[in-house]
Amino acid sequence: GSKSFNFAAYHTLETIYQWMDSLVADHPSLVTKLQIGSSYENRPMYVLKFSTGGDNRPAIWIDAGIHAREWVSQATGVWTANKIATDYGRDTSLTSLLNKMDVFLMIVTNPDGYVFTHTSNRMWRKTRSRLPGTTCRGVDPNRNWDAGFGGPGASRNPCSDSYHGPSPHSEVEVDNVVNFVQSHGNFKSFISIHAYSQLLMYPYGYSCNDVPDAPELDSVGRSAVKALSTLFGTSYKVGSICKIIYQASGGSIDWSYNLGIKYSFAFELRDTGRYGFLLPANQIVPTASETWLALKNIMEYVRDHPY
Amino acid sequence: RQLFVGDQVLRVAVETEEQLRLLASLEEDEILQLDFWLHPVSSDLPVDIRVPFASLQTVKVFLESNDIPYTVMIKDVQDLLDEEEAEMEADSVRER
Repeated sequence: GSKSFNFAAYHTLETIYQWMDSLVADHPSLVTKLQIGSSYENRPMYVLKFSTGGDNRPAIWIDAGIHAREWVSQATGVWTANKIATDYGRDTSLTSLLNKMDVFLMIVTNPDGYVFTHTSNRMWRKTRSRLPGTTCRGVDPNRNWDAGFGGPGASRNPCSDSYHGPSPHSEVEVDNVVNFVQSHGNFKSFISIHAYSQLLMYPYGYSCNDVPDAPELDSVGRSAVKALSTLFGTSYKVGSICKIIYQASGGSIDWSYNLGIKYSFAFELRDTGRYGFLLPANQIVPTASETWLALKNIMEYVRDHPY
Repeated sequence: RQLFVGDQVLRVAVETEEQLRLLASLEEDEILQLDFWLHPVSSDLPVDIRVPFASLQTVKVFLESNDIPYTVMIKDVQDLLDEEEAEMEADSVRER
């Protein structure tokens, strides 16, 4: 059952998917599991929907694990799903949020890549799609969105870890999310969870120009990381992708922002400075717990600032 | 399964634009098979590079000869992966 799950451990895709079923079974009036499509290797892609009812309410999108090897991201997704389910009805603020809005959480956005990190190459980052004319496999799914596609900060080399792919949304994993978000039509926030290097970013990545909402997004981001740091003092940098890491085209939150989802953010989670992607499992719960404070802060802001 | 025996992760503290340029040239060298966990883009952030064992000496000599400071962040990637896998196995047995 969902209650006996060890959140302080990394798990296989199969275990995570089984756990999602147990979470739904334990919270049937709040959580449902939706399949939004299948991956290149035909694995189901699931989104957990947290909803207290209503018809197509304004919603918040959260995805984790688009880069396969960033394991603390998927693990944080699991912990966060459990937190939302168990705190509903106990935490006044979260309860009021879920009484107004829905939350959609995708824990493993790149299932093929995640399985590959467990079975063949722990350092794998991309999807597992095949392309004619090359033996190299996979596309960086965070360079594959239709937002400055093929521009600076993405590689045209299929063997590169930041290969943008043959065309925008060529990766079925990206296309599935795009279709779901577009057909829903009422997302007010889009949050992607990556790891590592402790950053909270907003658009753009493909351009170093400020987005029209940059001052507000900056202020929301700073408030969120202030909340995050209250738990363990972890420090984050806040800014646009281009200005605080590097110019990177074809990213998910640039796409969502251009679609009209104003509150678009990307997290790079905790880095102890010693392990990089290989963050020990005993760091999962501390990382997820502090991240939750930032996520909640952003979600509350979105709830209180309808547009 | 791909192994990473002897691979190290180096954390490079970039201080100048010239050092950034030199690291970017390393990134373009496909023969070295370097895996940049953090890319050379700004002197505000460290640059983390997973260096395969076969390229380790070349990369360290390159950094030292160009006075680019670095530390070894992970001494042997495979050791960490072995620990991670053992821990996962122990957890799954405990859960069963």
